Amino acid sequence: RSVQLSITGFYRSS
Amino acid sequence: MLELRLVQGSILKKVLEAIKDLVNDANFDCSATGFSLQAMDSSHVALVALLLRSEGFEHYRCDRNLSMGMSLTNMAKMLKCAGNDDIVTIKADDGSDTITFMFESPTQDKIADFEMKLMDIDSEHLGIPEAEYEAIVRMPSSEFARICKDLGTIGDTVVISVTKEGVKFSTRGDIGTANIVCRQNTSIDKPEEATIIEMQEPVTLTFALRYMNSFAKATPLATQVTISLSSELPVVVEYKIAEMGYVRYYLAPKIEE
Repeated sequence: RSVQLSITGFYRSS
Repeated sequence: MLELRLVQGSILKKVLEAIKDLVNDANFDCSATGFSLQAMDSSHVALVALLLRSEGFEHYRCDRNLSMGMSLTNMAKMLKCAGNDDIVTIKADDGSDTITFMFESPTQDKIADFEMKLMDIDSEHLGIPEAEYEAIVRMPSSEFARICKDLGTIGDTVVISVTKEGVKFSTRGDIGTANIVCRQNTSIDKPEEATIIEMQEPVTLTFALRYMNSFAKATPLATQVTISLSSELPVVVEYKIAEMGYVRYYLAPKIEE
């Protein structure tokens, strides 16, 4: 089963 | 006061078509550098970053940094009313809650202005650090669009795999499987048809095709697309806008649990 990662898990709020 | 005049108004029309399906509402930022936008899709899986540099405009006046919230659906509706050869001017007064798009026909015999309401949008701005990518593929944008469209009829996800043999796009669905391999092809007489692969490390990543097909809406903006991949990072799909800037899409991968 594949899970979709979130973009916010990679880049921080600036 | 903001006044931006773009002789090739069709660029703005194409930009809206390229982003409006991914993002509904977004803040456009205007500064001395240019006209830009960064926004995530509603599920926070993909991010789009647009830059139209000030030097690319025939006239660029932006007295102070402005952030203007716009409905991209409504903006696209207004820009659809501009002719492909029209000159587009974007105007806004300080403190105004509207923005005006002015369209001039090339012969100046028709001038239209459309005023659109701005909106307050709470959006999260992400810092995207510069990264070294393990593999960078540059290929014709129409070829990439075709591959995503074709694979999307068979499966929901695409596995992109870069090796020294080339770049492989694979999918799997109820009806079967598909694999498309594009090999390096440095067409010297037709650079727009070249496929160039710069690989430091072989890399394999899985992505949702729905998003890739949405990114491919930017195809009319550039003859080539650049796909940057690293095993620990979102993919970057970039369409350069000649002389002006870019539309970049970032997409988080899918992982096996």
